[in-house]
Amino acid sequence: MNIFRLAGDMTHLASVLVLLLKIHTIKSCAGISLKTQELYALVFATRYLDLFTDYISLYNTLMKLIFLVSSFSIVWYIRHHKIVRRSYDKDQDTFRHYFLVLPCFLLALVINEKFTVKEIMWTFSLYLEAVAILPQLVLLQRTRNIDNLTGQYVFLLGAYRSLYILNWIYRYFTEPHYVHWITWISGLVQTLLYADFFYYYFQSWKNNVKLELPA
Amino acid sequence: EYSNSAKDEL
Repeated sequence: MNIFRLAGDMTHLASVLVLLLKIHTIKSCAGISLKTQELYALVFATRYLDLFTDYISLYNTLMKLIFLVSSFSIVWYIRHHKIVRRSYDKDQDTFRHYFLVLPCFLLALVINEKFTVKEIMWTFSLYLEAVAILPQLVLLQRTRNIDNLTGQYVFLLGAYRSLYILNWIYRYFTEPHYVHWITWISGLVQTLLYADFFYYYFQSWKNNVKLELPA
Repeated sequence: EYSNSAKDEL
């Protein structure tokens, strides 16, 4: 465990807690894409299949449980909570996220480290995580205005992946044989997807204006 | 073997 990875995991944890806090306290999910949340729940479900078979550390198991519980409860809140669901704007959140799931699964069948069910599901979860933010970014473009909790949520998600890239660089130089192109490339693609959002986020923060994304 | 080292990440 290195500082970049720990900071990345804490930032990732903060992003889901910010989101849960927002939904739980103001009982609203305005501006949040349910599709992205469903994709993240699927990412964790397919990545943590080894939760009960391979024990790595208490930290690892604990964090996996937190991510699984939080992502599924966010989906539950938006879909079933009697007050929250009313603030879900399904007419705007129209990204056909099933078009993301299939290509990621097919790609995982073709490009993977081992052709086993667990490995293919794990690789699928990496590819899916790289594109899972797209429905959310599309929704933000559409609704144009971003309330600061949603902006912070997306910012923290991007920061977590950027920190993981530093973690991979660190591990590449400190651990022999630590080479994982699939993890690195999908992580890089994911971070690049945030790049333009980061740009506008910092612009609004620097000029102290409300965050506006160009149409 | 080494490939598992990517699995110790979240």
